[in-house]
Amino acid sequence: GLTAALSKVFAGFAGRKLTEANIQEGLRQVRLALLEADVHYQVVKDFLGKVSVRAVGDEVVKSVTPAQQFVKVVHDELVALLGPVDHSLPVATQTPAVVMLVGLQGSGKTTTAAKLARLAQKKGRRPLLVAADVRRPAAIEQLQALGAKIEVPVHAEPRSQAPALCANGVAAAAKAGRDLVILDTGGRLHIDDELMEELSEIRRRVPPDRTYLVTDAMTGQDALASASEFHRRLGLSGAILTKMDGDARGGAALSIKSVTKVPVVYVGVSETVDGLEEFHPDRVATRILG
Amino acid sequence: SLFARPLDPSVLQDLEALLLGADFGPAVAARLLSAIEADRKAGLVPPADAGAALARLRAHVGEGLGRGDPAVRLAPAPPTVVLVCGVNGVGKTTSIAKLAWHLREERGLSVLLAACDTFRAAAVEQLEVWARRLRVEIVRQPTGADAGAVAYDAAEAALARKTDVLVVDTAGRLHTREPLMAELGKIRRVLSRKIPGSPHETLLVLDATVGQNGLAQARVFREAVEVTGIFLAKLDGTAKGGIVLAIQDALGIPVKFVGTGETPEDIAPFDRERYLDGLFG
Ligand SMILES: Nc1nc2c(ncn2[C@@H]2O[C@H](COP(=O)(O)OP(=O)(O)OP(=O)(O)O)[C@@H](O)[C@H]2O)c(=O)[nH]1
Ligand SMILES: Nc1nc2c(ncn2[C@@H]2O[C@H](COP(=O)(O)OP(=O)(O)OP(=O)(O)O)[C@@H](O)[C@H]2O)c(=O)[nH]1
Ligand SMILES: [Mg+2]
Ligand SMILES: [Mg+2]
Repeated sequence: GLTAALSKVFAGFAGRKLTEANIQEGLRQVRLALLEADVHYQVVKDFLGKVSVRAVGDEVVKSVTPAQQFVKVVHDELVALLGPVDHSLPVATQTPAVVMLVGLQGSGKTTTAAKLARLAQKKGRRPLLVAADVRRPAAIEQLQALGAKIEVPVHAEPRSQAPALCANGVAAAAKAGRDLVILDTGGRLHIDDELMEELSEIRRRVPPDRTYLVTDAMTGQDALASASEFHRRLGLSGAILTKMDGDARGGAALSIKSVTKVPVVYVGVSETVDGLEEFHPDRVATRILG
Repeated sequence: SLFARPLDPSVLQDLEALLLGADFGPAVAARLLSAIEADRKAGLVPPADAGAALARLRAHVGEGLGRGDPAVRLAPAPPTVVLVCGVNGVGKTTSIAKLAWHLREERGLSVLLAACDTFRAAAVEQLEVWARRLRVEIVRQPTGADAGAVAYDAAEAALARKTDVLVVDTAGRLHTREPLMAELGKIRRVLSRKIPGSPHETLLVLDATVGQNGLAQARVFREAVEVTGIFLAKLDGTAKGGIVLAIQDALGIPVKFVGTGETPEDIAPFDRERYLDGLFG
């Protein structure tokens, strides 16, 4: 991994301080690691600039090797960039709190909606799920099956438009004494103007307390463009990185944080309803560095 | 001489940005840029001519992708069996609807679908909707049934009905889950025992937004089942799926189809020039 590569780079290190000159090859190794980890190339460039500023002038501490010291600077900088993270669920006031899940096709929204409902339920909340994907074949059935499994009610209206049914869902939740509504929207491309407008319309009808971008951990460079556009149109509260139980490095997390300034809040770690964990910057930093 | 100067750094940077941004990956990008540098030394690219460098880059990428046969190869006698696999959410089920449409409408072949995702909530229902809309037959059992048993039933039905093509949907599975990869291998064995020589095509569906992990996916799926081609889905987005070049290089697996939308007609046999236009156009 990166530490091994950097040990080679700094093997002949004779100096006492890290200088601009002697960290150049180290920066190249970091660049390679981050690109292989799917961090967007522009984000990598900015990140290396920050690392360079942090590392240069550092005295090499006696108890560590120059490589270890350099890795620590990189790791700490990555952690600082990925966090801080607020994992709290939004509180209800007079009306139920609303969480809206959005993202590209197949990223894991429907499964994550059920996971969030389960998480909320375990914390003593009374969630309700809204099947707001009115297009995908059997999308409603999928959410209903998941809702039934965790005994969380699902609001569905097979023949309604998404904004109206979301509004009805929140009204139904309020009436039934539910205190958290989770809107599962259909997948869409950030360049599909009509579908992006549908999300804006849902937002107008039902102002969400949280809007989470659900992103597949294996997403490459496209994470920057898509996160940027979803954020521009909707204003994101955070992101949820799914399928982290695979071996994708998850560099998309850094791209998303960098371009939207909002953090990854949760990670999906299995296909089952209990597979949602809080995002911890230090763990993902280690994984991104490889 | 005019070509003695090295390539303009800004030209190199722009080429690299294009390659990295398209998910070719740093190793492939470096190799392609060295090829351009060699072209410059050979006098094929003037140092500051971005257009000439881009044309050479397109040529190198095109060479790398190869000329392969993008169609579904039919078995000597029906049924031809197409096994579809891939990680979660990439577009397998939707791509199967597209394949059904393409095989029937564009090649005049009869199609039978096998709903072998017996795990995920409403997966069988999802494929059933497509079967109904496309008016193709489907072999299915309720969610929770054994996927291998459904595969067996479907193979038996395809033989009995002398269907031209049997297309088998499977559950999304992460390539890091050994028991799930073993199950996929089992589905393949069930098919090949019932219909000798099958599956005749095994398509790995990749999401065009996939980054470097796409290579690991291709490698592991190829280990478990003989992947004969890639179905590159979601190419209607902004992602280019550039990892397919590394996959062709390392594993010799060609792209056979692309998915360009969410309806059955949003399928096209892989057209190298069109793909290159999308990158360099
Ligand atoms: N292994 C694993 N699989 C996941 C995870 N999250 C979701 N999945 C799987 O990913 C696939 C897609 O999940 P969905 O919830 O249907 O995705 P979606 O975003 O709702 O899809 P669309 O509504 O079509 O955009 C399914 O097979 C899920 O079981 C995860 O954290 N780990
Ligand atoms: N824009 C676009 N969306 C696509 C394309 N192919 C599939 N999708 C969408 O991607 C999402 C996931 O598609 P599925 O066919 O359910 O994917 P899958 O691989 O079968 O998913 P699992 O069975 O859960 O692993 C759906 O919303 C599809 O409509 C494509 O080519 N373009
Ligand atoms: Mg969904
Ligand atoms: Mg499927």
